[in-house]
Parts: sequence; C-alpha cells; structure tokens
Amino acid sequence: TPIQNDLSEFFSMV
Amino acid sequence: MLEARLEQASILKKVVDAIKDLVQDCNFDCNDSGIALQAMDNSHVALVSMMLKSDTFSPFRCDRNIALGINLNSFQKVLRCAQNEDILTLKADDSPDVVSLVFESSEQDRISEYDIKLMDIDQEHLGIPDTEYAATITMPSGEFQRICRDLSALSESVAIEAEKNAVKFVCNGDIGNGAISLRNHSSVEKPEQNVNIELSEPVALTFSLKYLVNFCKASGLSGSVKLCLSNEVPLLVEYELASNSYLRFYLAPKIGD
Repeated sequence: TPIQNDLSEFFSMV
Repeated sequence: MLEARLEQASILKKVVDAIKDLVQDCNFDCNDSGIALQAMDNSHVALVSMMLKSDTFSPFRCDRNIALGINLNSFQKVLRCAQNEDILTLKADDSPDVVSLVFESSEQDRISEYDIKLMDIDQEHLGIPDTEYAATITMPSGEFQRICRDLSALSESVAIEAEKNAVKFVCNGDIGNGAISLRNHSSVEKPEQNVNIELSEPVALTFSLKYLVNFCKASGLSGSVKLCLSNEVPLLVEYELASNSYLRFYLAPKIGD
C-alpha cells in the first residue's frame, strides 16, 4: 500500500 | 471594522459545507483585499485555501487586519438559518469577540440577525510556492466528482496519469480494477462539458480517494474544476469563483512502498 505523504514536507511553515 | 455584504448567502453556505469535514476550527483572515482562509486537516495531508476577494462583496469594508477564529460546525449551524437567496452581511469590530451575520430576504420583508462567538486559533500557516505545473486539467466538476465516487467504491487510492491529450484515473482494489480516460474535448454547444488538458511533461501520481471525494463537496460552487499536477508535488484542485475568488485544495501524493 502506498504511504501518504505529509504536506509540510512540500510547503514550508511561515 | 469589517462589513461585507454578499448578494447571495449560498456562496458562503457552500464554501463552509465543502470544507467543514476537512477542517474544524479556522481563522478567516480579513483585510482590505478580502477574506482568506488557510487550514490543514489534522493529518497534515490536505490543505484548504480560500480567497473571497473584496469584489465578491458589495459593499466591502475592512480597515484593519482582523482574524475571525470560527468553529466551522457552529458557522454551518448559523448559515443553515439563511435561505440560499438571502443577502448576507458579515460584521465584526476591530477586536471582535463575535462575528455578526445578518440575513435579509430578497423581498426585504424579513431580517435575521445572528452572532457567532469567536475563538483564539493558533494556526500553522504554510507558504505555498508559485508552481508551474506539468499538467493542468480543466474538466466538469460533476464529472470529477463522479469519477472519485465511482473509484472510491473499489479502492482507497487513485493514480492520475496525464499524458498528451488524455488523462487517466486508475484504481486497483480487492474486488477488481477500474480506469477512466478522458480526452481533450471542446464543444461550442455544451462548453460546460469541455475537458482541456495542458501538458508540458507526462505526470503520474497516486492520491487518497477519501480526500478527493471530500474536495468534491465543493462541486456546487463551480461548473468546472482545475486539477494541477507535477511529479512529486501536492495536487492542486481548484474551484474558481466569481471576481477571481477561489476555493483550492492541496493534497500530498502517496509514495510507493
């Protein structure tokens, strides 16, 4: 089963 | 202070209906350019980004930056008290404890006034870079909703594969497999059925159908939906609203095991 990524891996915290 | 009048309550009703199962408490950030919202779901897999530009409202007045921290469940309860065709006015002071909503029937014979208590919400804010996507697919929002619903009966995830002139939605489940292909389609007579695929390079990504089905609750806001994909970045699902306003959803891709 594919693993779900986390959005904060792509978008930086501001 | 904030004073924002919407000709039709239905826009805000539909926005809140579309996002309330994804995010529970969020700040509506008001300034002179309009009302914006950015919130992630608890699992940090999906993000909602809404922008209602000041031109969406008539009139719109907001002298200072005001964050309205609202529980969406409460917001929905109050918005359900408005008829779709009612004129809706949002009002708040500069340092508000409540946001006031006034619903006026189009015949002007009834005025309803509600207040919602505000909350202090410390929200994580993500910087979303401007991305040149490898594939941009514009299609009827109802069609996308149907595809997501149909495939979610078979599988938890869908692979979206965009190639020249065609996009394919593929799922593999325990009971079997499914695949739906759409090609570029343009009709002068029925432009609402148009499918447009713009591609700079082929893309194939896998996403959770549970989230996509959730995003599709926004289908009533716009006849078409835009899917923007690039390999190894989150999917953007965008519903364009009048006056350059929008409701966007971002979804992190699944990665292979």
